[in-house]
Amino acid sequence: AKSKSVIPIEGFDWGQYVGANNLVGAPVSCFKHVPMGNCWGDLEEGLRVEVPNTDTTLSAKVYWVATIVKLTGFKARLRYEGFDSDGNQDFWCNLCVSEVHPVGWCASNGKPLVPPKSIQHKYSNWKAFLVKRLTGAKTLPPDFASKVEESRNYPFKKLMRVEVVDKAHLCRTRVALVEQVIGGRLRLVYEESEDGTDDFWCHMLSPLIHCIGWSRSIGHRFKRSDVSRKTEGQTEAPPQLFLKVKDVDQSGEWFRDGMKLEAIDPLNLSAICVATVRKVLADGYLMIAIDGSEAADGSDWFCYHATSPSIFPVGFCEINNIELAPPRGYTKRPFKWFDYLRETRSIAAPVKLFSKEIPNHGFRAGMKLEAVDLMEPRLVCVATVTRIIHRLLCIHFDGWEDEYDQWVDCESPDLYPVGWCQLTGYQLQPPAAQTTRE
Amino acid sequence: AAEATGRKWEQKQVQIKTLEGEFSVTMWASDDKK
Repeated sequence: AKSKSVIPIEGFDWGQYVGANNLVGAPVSCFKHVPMGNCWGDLEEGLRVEVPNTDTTLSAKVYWVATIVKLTGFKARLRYEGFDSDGNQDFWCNLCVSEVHPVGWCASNGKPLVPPKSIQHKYSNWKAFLVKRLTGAKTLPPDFASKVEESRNYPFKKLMRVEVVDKAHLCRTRVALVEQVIGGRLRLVYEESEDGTDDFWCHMLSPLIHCIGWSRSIGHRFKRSDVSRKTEGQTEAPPQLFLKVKDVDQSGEWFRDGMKLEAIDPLNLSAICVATVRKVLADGYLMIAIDGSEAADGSDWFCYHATSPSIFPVGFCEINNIELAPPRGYTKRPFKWFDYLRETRSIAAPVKLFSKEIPNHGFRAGMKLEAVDLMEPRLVCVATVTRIIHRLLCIHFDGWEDEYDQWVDCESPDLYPVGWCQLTGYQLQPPAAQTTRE
Repeated sequence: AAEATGRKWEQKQVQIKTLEGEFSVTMWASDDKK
């Protein structure tokens, strides 16, 4: 699997990047797992806000009204009222980070609105101007700041114990301790890591983490720790903090060992591969192997839930015009499922067992976002949605070759709106320049 | 989208404070109806 190197962020500015190329950011409402993701729908271009006026000679801090002229994720391009169609003094700010208030906030807090110096003489009656510009316009909800604050609370805390996929052996889980929580992303340090560097990054809603005891309860392989004494302060993360999976009925027709399907390769997320159900676990979980690249001991099997958006029925790629990666070593081209099933004496997993739910996600091809490089999950990178197949998004990392692209579900907690890194204090990986890639 | 998130736009009297004095305007703001 290919992974990227870290690029220093100096010099990258989302506003400039979006403005210079007239790009569109995916709206915050596309990301239900981010702060304000569930109550962003109200915010739109044309909205008026009160912001500090930086174009003044007054010594006291004063404010002025501005209009959102462009909205890109959390970031807004603002224009002070009075500049009309002149965009030369426009500025970008993060609506959840910068000092941006609903109209009326200044009066409530005893702060005066003062027009910018460069347009002070443009109008003789600023009151009449403001009445005309603001009457009937929209402003931020009055509880915007408190909602932002509220939505930035994360239930996971340092020293909580979880079960997480073993990044060196995908077929099993290990106990890990929460070491850091940034914007809902967890840095987990595997128990038994001597120096604390054997870590794994994932979002708290990732399907790769579970409560202590999960592996045992469903029959998943688990690496027992030899840690005899727990450090003080450690607690088990409560089960209710983890992603819930849908209940499934395994009593009727269900997945069986040996059934074939198509699956995103967890070690090469740009590929959807020919795969096999290797073991049926409890609670709807399945151990899946990629045909042709399977270790003899099953150490590279990986666990997907039956309702996972990363597994597909046989024929999904063909129907949707996606390249299906045939099994390594299988030379017959073009790959034909009919022949392959006959030759391997296997059957396709019934179509009705797969999830067909397609959320009204709102993503469009070309939209910009911040996305985790799942091959190096501590990196959050500048990225673009390049293709959409139902609920499946092809994520391209700006500046990198297409071979680094990743197929990601539209509800993945590893996708974030423009400005998320700035909001949470996570380091953003800017687009790669040719020299960096080399 | 506002409907879906439980918010509804409402007309509100909003107070404006300038160096010359205070006045109010009618604007649209959304309230949390959850």
